[in-house]
Formats: sequence, structure tokens, C-alpha cells
Amino acid sequence: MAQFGVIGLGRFGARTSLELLDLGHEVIGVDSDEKSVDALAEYLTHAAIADVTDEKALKELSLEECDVVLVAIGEDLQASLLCVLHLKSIGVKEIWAKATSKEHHQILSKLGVKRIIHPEEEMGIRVAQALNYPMVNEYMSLGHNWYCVEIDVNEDLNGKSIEDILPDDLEHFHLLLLKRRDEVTANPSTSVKLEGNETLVIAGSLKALKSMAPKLQ
Amino acid sequence: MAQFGVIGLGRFGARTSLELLDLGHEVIGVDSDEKSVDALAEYLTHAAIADVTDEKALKELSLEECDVVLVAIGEDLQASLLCVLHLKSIGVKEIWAKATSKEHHQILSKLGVKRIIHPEEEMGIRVAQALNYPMVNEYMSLGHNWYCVEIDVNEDLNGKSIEDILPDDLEHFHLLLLKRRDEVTANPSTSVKLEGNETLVIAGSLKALKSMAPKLQ
Ligand SMILES: Nc1ncnc2c1ncn2[C@@H]1O[C@H](COP(=O)(O)OP(=O)(O)OP(=O)(O)O)[C@@H](O)[C@H]1O
Ligand SMILES: Nc1ncnc2c1ncn2[C@@H]1O[C@H](COP(=O)(O)OP(=O)(O)OP(=O)(O)O)[C@@H](O)[C@H]1O
Repeated sequence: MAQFGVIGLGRFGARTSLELLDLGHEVIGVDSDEKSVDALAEYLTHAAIADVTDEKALKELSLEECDVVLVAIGEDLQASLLCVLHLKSIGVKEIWAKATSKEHHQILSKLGVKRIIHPEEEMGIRVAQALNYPMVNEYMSLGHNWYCVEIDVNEDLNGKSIEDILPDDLEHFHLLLLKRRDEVTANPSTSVKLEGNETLVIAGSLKALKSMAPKLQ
Repeated sequence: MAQFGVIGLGRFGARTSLELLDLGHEVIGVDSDEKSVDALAEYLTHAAIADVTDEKALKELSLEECDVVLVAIGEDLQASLLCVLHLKSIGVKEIWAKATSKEHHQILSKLGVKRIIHPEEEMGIRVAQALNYPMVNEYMSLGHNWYCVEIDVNEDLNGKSIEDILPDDLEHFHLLLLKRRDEVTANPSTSVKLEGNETLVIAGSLKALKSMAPKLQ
């Protein structure tokens, strides 16, 4: 159980706060807009209405006790940067921040912000990947152009096994998990006959996955 | 190679467009703001400056030839909804859209939008998870409270094997991949001695992962 500070309770800051609270952590939420604070006041461990460009106001919030403080102010570049500078002089242990441009990112980076987030760009990449690979439910990059993907098996493949469907690809991927309704089987045999209602979790090189995915659909 | 339409070239729409172009697809990009279109004009397959609330203007863009059209207009609720309605009457095959509130989401859903995206909220959840599990580099939900996670092994564990470190957890997780510099080993033996520079990809129930992760750090 840790303590986090979230400054800026717009959609991004608010959702991060609520999720952290759900995960059992303490969250101090701060925003200059009363309505934004009121919306979350009953959930937050501490809620404060404050203009964070005002160092005095920020000092009173005991944010140096937080493990990490997230600055989720996007539009107002000056408020974001001034807030980060104040947090550093207060002695906050670790700062994460949202950035709205490449230049904003570079400045935050030079100010020692540990992790910089671009919500819209990062989701843009995920959405493009989802449009590009409609058969992939979920994916995770493993580095070295390897990916872990979750694919639904086409019902027409009922009665066939992975070996039948993908005889030439077998050495190029690893069938990690087979999910069928509520059962999860790890390292399933590729000779198991599918029922057509499975979801497969496969790790392989991008090249191998691209060649296999259409055959499973 | 597919064809996509992206309406609204703010940070989210612009990044989705660039990523789709990188992935080899054709992208028609539309925005009423000339600067936004100019920024991407040299990359887009077709670029159009148009107010998409104007059905006549939208009709001239041949968007019905797209596999999917993404409406990436956030702030202007009316523009977003009117655009979706026009796209439907134009006969666009599939529509995805960004939503900025729960109500916006509900309306889009009733209008038959296939996939609705909340960039700020979805990133808020990811950031909260990253703050919650600082040892996890990447993760993917597998459903049924199972996750696939990538964790860096602590260098102090040099010379120990997974069996040594996690004797009681062995049946509750599956060691899927072991990455060491450029080598990726699938289904590695849990008796292999670690060097302390590995990254492990593990699938397991949330409960099992929560108990194991600290022991690997
Ligand atoms: N100086 C400040 N002090 C405190 N809070 C601030 C300050 N400036 C902005 N905020 C708050 O930060 C929050 C996020 O602001 P921002 O301008 O990034 O909105 P946004 O980009 O629409 O947010 P989101 O995309 O997360 O919904 C707002 O609720 C705003 O009131
Ligand atoms: N009627 C319209 N016709 C065409 N484009 C529009 C229309 N209304 C808004 N847009 C464009 O949609 C884009 C995204 O608008 P939005 O108000 O969502 O900005 P935003 O939320 O800051 O975007 P992002 O978060 O993606 O950066 C803008 O570039 C804007 O010019």
C-alpha cells in the first residue's frame, strides 16, 4: 500500500486516482477547479482545491510523503512546469507527468521527471495496432520484434489442431496458453484438436505472427 | 494493406494516422483546421480541410471506400455525433470513435459505433497499474484475472533458479519466456540458474503474480 499525489483531476488524472484507490493505495488529489475536486472528494484520501503554481499552497499538502506525484495538467504548459519545479523544491521523491507536445516532453525530461506520459499519442498507437490487426484482442511487446498476442480462433477450425493449420510455422512461435470458456491451459500441445471457441495466447516474432494470424481466422 | 479514414487530426487522430501509414496502410485525413491538415499533408494518402458537420463536404471524400473510419473529435460533442450520423448515411462500413464522457459513449454506442475509445481514461488505468506494480515492464490481461507480465530479475538473484526463489508458487504460474540480452527462450525450465540480467515473461493469476513479483526484485 503506497501513497500517491495526483495534481490535475481532468479525465486522465481522475481515472488514475480512482484506479489507484481501487488498488488499495492512498491518493491525495489536487485541482484548482472546485467541481473537479468535488467529483472525487468522497473517494480521495485527501482532496485539495489549490492553484499549484502557488508554492505556498502546494507546500501545505504534504506531498513529500508521497511515493510518486503525478502532474496530470495538460493544456497549461506553464502550470505543469511550474508545478514540477515546486514539487522538486518541496523534495517530492519521484515525479511523473503528462506532456502535450515533444517540446513539453523535453523540458520535463530535463527537469528530472521520471516518467512522461502522452495519453493521446500512446492510445493513437494502440488504436492503429488494433485497426491493423483486427484479429488480435490484446498484445504486448516483448522486445526484439517479438510479441505476445491473444487471438480468437475461428469457429470453422473446429476439429483441426494447430499442427494441422500451421504445419510450416511450428518452430517460429510458441503456443503459450489455450483458453476455452473458463479453462486456461498452459503450454498446450499443438496436436490438441480445437473446438473453434478458443482464444490462443501466442508468442512469436512479428514475421511469424503476421503469417499465422490470417490462417487462424 | 487497408484504407482508413481519420476525422480530426488532434494529437490522438494524428498519431493514429501516422502509425497506420507506417504500418503500410492508406489514410484519408480530414480536419477543419488548416494547420492540423498541413502538418500531416505530406504523409497522408489524401488530406482534406473540411467541416465534417457539412454532409455535402463529407460526401466528396469517398470515405465509404474505407475499411474503417475513425472519428477522433473529442471536445465538440455535436460535431462528433453529427459526423457519425453523416458517415452512416454515406454508408461507411465500420466506424470507430473517441468519446469524452460516459454519456458521449452511450450515444455513440446507440448509433452503432463499433469501437469507442477513451484515450485519457484508458491511459489513466495503465499509469495506475504502472505505479502499482513498478517492477512490471509490460502487462497484458488474459481474462479470468490472469495476466501475462514482463518482469526484470534483480541482479542479486545471480546463481539462483526460479525453483530456488519461488518453491511454493510453482504450480500457480507458468514461466513462458526467459529473455537474456538478445536470446529468447520459450518454456524455459524453472531449474535453470539465473544470471541476474534476465527479463521473465510469466502468466499467472493475479494472486500468484502478486505473491511472486516482490521475491524476484
Ligand atoms: N494551476 C493549476 N492548479 C491546479 N490545477 C490545475 C491548474 N491548471 C490546470 N489544472 C487542472 O488540471 C486538470 C487537467 O487540465 P487539462 O488542461 O490538462 O485538461 P485536459 O487536457 O482536458 O485533461 P484530460 O485530458 O485529463 O481530461 C483540470 O481539471 C484543471 O483544472
Ligand atoms: N466539425 C469539424 N470538422 C472537422 N474537424 C473538426 C471539427 N471539429 C473539430 N475538429 C478537429 O478535430 C480535432 C480534434 O479535436 P479535439 O477538440 O478533440 O481536440 P483534442 O481533444 O485536443 O484532441 P487530441 O486530444 O486528440 O489532441 C481538432 O484538430 C479539430 O480541428
